[in-house]
Amino acid sequence: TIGAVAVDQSGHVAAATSTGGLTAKRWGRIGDSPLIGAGTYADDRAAAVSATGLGELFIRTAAAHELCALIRLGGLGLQEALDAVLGEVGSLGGKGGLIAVAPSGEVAWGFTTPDMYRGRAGSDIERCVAIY
Amino acid sequence: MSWKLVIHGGCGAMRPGTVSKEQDEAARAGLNAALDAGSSILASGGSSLDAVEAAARALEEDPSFNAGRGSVLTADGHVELDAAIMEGTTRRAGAVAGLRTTRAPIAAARAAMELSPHVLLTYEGGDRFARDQGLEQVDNGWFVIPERAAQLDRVMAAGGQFDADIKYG
Repeated sequence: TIGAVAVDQSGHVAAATSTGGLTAKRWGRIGDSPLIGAGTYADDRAAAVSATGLGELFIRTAAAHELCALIRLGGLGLQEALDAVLGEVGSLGGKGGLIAVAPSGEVAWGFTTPDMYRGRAGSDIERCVAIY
Repeated sequence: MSWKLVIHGGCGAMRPGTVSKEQDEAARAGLNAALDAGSSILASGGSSLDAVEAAARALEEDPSFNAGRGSVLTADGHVELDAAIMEGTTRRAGAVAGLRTTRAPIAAARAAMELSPHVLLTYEGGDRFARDQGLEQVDNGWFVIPERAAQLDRVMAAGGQFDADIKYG
């Protein structure tokens, strides 16, 4: 699974996620990536979010929308909301990662696996590419 | 106003010691290429929607990642592609699932958002819609790389269980 979130110079956010799914999947199984609100969500009132990991648990927690709701309705900060959602996914037995960006320009990521391919760039932040 | 771009290339499959130096370098190069693709749009005042599509397209084309070319295989050995895109201003969204011949799944998702009245389009109908919008169609085998075929063989030899541990991305 791959994903991208961005905030542009007008303060608008967007999210994109794309995947081949899980190895050896059967029965037309679809994970969270194409489900708006689960693996992908964007709302200028909160954040843009993209997920990766065990899709079934990101669906059940409505992870991407939940992260935005925790900000919009719960008043949480971006990283705080991201960590809370990953904690909820974990409490149901799932693992994976999230990336997020806010209209304010704040960025966040987190993962509960040993690794996540990730990168970030910006007009006023150092570029970073990492795996572990 | 500043701009920001954050990307991921998946998780769970790259335990230390399971990724060769070449794979590590190839993946980092792919992540940097995706950052370049999206950053050039944002730095020149372009939209976050164009930027995330460009970054995702770069990663879909890169066989290091489980999306587009280099995707994992289903139990019967073909590739099925899912993608979604969403913009935060009006909360328009587009998604595709189960595509087999559309080279750029994220572009198909955007076409669903901008050129159809729907959000999610799936399987043969989704590919047919993408083709009708002029998006490139390829043979399903174009998405398959030997490493993914070998991973499928290992999973099937072990009983074909659901890869809940996301060992293979």
